[in-house]
Amino acid sequence: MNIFRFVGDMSHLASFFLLLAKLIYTKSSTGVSLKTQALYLTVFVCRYLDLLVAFVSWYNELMKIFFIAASAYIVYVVATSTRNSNASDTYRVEFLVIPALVLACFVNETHWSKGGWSLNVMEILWAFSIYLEAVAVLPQLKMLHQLEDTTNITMHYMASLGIYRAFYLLNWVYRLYYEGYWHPIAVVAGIVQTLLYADFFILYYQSVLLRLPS
Amino acid sequence: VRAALGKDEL
Repeated sequence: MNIFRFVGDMSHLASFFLLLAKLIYTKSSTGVSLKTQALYLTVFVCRYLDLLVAFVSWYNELMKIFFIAASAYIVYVVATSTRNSNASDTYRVEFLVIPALVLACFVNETHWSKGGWSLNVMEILWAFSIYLEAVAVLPQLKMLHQLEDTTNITMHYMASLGIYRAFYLLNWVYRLYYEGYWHPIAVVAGIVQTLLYADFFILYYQSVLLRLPS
Repeated sequence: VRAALGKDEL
């Protein structure tokens, strides 16, 4: 575990606490895209199926369980929020899910010559989760651009997700150099995912960091 | 099983 990976993970963890704080303390899910949160839940469930068959470390196990549980809770809260104005949550997610699934069927890390079919299905689902995570923020980004009164905490949530992605890129550079670690599917999808946040960070800079006190 | 299908990241 290098420092870049750890900072990335902590930023990812912080994003959950920021979103949970927003939902619990403001008692409102306004500005939170249910579609993005449902996509993240799908991502974590598909990727962490290996919880059932492999043990890496307690750190990994606990983080995976937390990510699944927290995103499931967030989806539940946002979906059942009576004051949720989801009129602007209009992204057509089938345009994200179906291409990600098709791509995962063709570009994945399966080794059909070894391992059972279930492990290879898990590999396809792992690739699917990587592709889906790369684009899962798009419904949330669309909402941010449409809503005027975006609360700062939602913006900080997005910023911590963007920082998480950026540090994972640094982590991959470090691991490639020092460990020869190379998962091109994750790296290419990670670059795409980080680039999507570049658009957000311009918005963040203009609307949060440059916002004049009123 | 090869550790997490060779994947140790989140």
